[in-house]
Amino acid sequence: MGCVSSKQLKRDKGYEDPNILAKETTFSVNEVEALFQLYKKISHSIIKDGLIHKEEFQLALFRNSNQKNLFADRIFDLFDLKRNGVIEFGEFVRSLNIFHPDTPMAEKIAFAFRLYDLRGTGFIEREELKEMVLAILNESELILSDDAVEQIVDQTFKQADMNEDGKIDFEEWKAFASKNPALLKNMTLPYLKDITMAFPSFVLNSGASD
Amino acid sequence: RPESMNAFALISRSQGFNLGNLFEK
Repeated sequence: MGCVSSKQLKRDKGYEDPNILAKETTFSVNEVEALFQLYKKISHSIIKDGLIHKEEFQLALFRNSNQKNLFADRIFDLFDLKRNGVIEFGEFVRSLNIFHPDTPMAEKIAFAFRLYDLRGTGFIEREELKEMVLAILNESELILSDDAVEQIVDQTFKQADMNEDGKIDFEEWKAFASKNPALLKNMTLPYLKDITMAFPSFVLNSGASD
Repeated sequence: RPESMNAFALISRSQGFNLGNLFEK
């Protein structure tokens, strides 16, 4: 008693076969199993049901389960591929795969577009961009006048909205992001290259080979 | 200077995007 075998852990809700996940992603089987260590930690932090709830995601990101953040909300919603309010293990791995250093830039550009298309209209609209600028100002406790915010949004639209129709479509975003790769820096997590180093215990115990 | 700021560069700095925090022990 008191010792939970890896077989029992694997029956957690939302668990998915690492072999399948490794086939679909850049991760090896060992790396998927190391990611399971991280997943397990986050998904048992508040509600111990083996699924990542929004409060648990916020706790892992901010060390505070009540910290509201527009962008964390967006990331959570996009990771929640089944749209059932929780992130399952397979969703966690497939979504983090986009942030892998070896994942093609095109996938990162597409993910960032969905992230910024707050209302899912297929465009990044002026109002959405303004809402996001206001959110980051609020988060960083920076105070700018409404005029200054309008100027930032206008300037950005001047650069990105090539056909000047007042919204940024996917092709425009692709061109803009390709010209400004620094905008996608947050779409790559160097940690994912060394995930088995960060969580080595499972690799030693799992016996999985690639 | 607001006119030289890029909105996407600003918002990409949000802590909400800092998924590296998930890996901090």
